[in-house]
Amino acid sequence: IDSEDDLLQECISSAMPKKK
Amino acid sequence: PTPPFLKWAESLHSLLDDQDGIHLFRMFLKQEDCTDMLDFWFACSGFRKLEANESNEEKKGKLAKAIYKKFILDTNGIVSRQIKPATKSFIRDSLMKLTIDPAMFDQAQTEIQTIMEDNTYPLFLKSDIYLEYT
Repeated sequence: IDSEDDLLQECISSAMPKKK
Repeated sequence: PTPPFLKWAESLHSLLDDQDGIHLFRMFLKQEDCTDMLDFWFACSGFRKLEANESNEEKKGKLAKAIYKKFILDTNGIVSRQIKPATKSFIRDSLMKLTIDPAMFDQAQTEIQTIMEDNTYPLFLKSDIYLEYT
């Protein structure tokens, strides 16, 4: 089970642009 | 080609569309003690992007609650202090419902974005951190 912090971190990272 | 740091000065979106730009902006926000605004902005974007399939419903609910707890519930937090009370009530009411709306944080994200555009972003472009980088 993901902890809330992991879930939040994953969510924030998913919205970041990928390296160009 | 236009160097990235000149593009960053075009708009907040150009800055947030570049990994190095985000990194530098975060360093500046850290000095100002408001990195939460940036994290919240990206958390809202990530939340909206979550696909609407069955297996995600539970995850979406958990995530919405985590975003609410981290950024909005603490009324002393930088994000919570800047979001309008009506917007906070709207998010709290949405959380109580069984179906989570992918757009439930959109208004709050817009409010935080406007504050960054009017305040921290122009300050960043005049900051030593940015000027030294250029």
